[in-house]
Amino acid sequence: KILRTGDDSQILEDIEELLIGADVGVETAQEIVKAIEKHGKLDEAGIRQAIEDEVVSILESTQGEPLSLRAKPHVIMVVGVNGTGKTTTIAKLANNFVSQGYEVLLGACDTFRAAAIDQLEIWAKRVGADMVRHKPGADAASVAYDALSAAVARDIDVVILDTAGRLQTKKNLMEELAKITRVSSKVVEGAPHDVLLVLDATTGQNALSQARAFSEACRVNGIVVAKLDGTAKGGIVVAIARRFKIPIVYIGTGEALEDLAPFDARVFAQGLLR
Amino acid sequence: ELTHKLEGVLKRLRGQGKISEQNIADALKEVRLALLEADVNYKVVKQFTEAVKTKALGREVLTSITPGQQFVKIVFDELRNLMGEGASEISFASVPPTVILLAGLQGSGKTTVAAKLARRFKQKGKKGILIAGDVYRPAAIEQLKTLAKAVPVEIYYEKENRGVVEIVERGLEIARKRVLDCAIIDTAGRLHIDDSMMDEIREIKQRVNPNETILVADGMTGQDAVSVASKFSDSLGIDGVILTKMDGDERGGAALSIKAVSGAPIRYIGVGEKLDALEVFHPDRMASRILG
Ligand SMILES: Nc1nc2c(ncn2[C@@H]2O[C@H](COP(=O)(O)OP(=O)(O)OP(=O)(O)O)[C@@H](O)[C@H]2O)c(=O)[nH]1
Ligand SMILES: Nc1nc2c(ncn2[C@@H]2O[C@H](COP(=O)(O)OP(=O)(O)OP(=O)(O)O)[C@@H](O)[C@H]2O)c(=O)[nH]1
Ligand SMILES: [Mg+2]
Ligand SMILES: [Mg+2]
Repeated sequence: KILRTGDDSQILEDIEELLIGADVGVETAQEIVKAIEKHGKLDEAGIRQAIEDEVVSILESTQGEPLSLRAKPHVIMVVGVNGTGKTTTIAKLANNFVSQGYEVLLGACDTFRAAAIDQLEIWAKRVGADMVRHKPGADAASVAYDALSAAVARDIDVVILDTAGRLQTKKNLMEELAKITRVSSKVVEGAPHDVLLVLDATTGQNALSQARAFSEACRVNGIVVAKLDGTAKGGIVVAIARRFKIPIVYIGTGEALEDLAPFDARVFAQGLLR
Repeated sequence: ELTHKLEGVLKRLRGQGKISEQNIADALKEVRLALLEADVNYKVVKQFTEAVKTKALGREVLTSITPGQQFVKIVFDELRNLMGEGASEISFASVPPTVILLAGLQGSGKTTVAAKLARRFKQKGKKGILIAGDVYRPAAIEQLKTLAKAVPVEIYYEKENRGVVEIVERGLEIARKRVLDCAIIDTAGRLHIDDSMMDEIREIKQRVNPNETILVADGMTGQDAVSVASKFSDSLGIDGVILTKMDGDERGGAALSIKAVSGAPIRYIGVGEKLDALEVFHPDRMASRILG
């Protein structure tokens, strides 16, 4: 995208619009532009670089290092609103661990959505992971309980719990997530060791509300941005990083098992400004 | 919320005599902010505020005794203009079956919408069939079968075939033979920038000639709504839109963006995961929701 040439303020205004168009949000976009004003006079290339650096610094300011195996079994719980890519992301993560030689077990805790268990089962078979399931309609926390118990008994390295999509405004469903984490910690100390929130890159400002509510319900310590292979830039994660300091760990770049990449702040920031 | 903010901005200036263009500019800033926070695309916001500005600079607001109220009325009227007149449900063809083709991005809610539409039409006494046009996603057919059973409504699928166009044609053949009222085609989620997948759905449309091609879009879509809607509109052609997952706290500005770039009416909104959670879209209710 070529910015209009002109004086500084026009360039900054154009960049602010570019950031807004990338779903960074008005408030965060204005904060970013304000932050680089202290650099003094810069040409357009200098301005762009300063903006990119500012975005990188916001993204790198988030703490933590999820996804190293810190326990046995190491338990990862995947959460998020409906249709963001949780189940597919789990398949990709499982595939990574299996190809590194780990024993992986998937917990089919989405006992609600039509064919959710069948979907996960197909992925488990393709990837070479174990799976624990109950009947559709069963209590999600009891599936988690059985999955973790089975993992302990079978000497599993990694357990990944798939959960049903849920809108963050549904109090009872958010409480269910809290219950799953409570039950998990009873079977394996410290479980779930990682709680990953999967966001859809096409989501706008609502992702802030999602980050807040899911964090409150179950200590989210990592974000996955899925569907970045589309045209959406996923800029909302900059606003999330600024406000909630949750690290972004992976990005989803397609529907196949290999379409998962570790998050790179610099590459992401450059993508925002393109 | 916005109405209060606008009335505040313009009320504060009442003691100063006539409302100036600068005052209008300040009020427009509030409108812009509200729309952007609601996820309306920034280009659509620009067009919208320009249109409001032109009207607001007219004599009505500048010399009104209650300029705040006048301004708010202009904003709402302009929004209602953009969003469309009244409710606009899918209308049935005079010669059955009415063929409805669903399209959209991954995870937007198409499969769920397919079953919701089938249920809605069934309640109106229509005989329908669901056609499982997603042959890629693991357990997609199983998902549609489960939902079809829950309505209950007929479903046509082929487990082993990967030729989507043939599957859809065979499903429609059944719908025609049995003189069913409607056939609803579920398709795989696809990116608007995936040429081969866009070719696929274009081919389905050409062969099958649906009465209604519907873009199923996620209600919490942000700025990207413009790229998606314009590409589907230009490449495929859309007759209507269904906005899903509107039962959360998203403001739903994507509705405005999609309507602005595609011109297609929003027919329904999804307001939950259950099959009865489909409502007719009301433009004025949406306008209030977006403006906050
Ligand atoms: N293009 C693209 N599609 C993706 C990506 N991740 C997931 N998908 C697709 O998005 C759709 C939804 O994925 P799921 O894994 O079922 O999403 P989910 O969050 O588990 O959905 P629910 O369980 O219904 O809430 C599927 O069609 C996936 O193939 C991605 O990174 N890129
Ligand atoms: N809360 C809520 N959830 C919805 C609504 N519509 C669909 N969903 C959920 O959104 C998720 C995705 O729905 P699907 O019907 O599988 O979406 P899809 O477009 O067919 O997905 P792909 O086939 O992978 O592209 C599921 O968890 C649905 O239950 C809605 O209106 N409200
Ligand atoms: Mg899932
Ligand atoms: Mg589907």
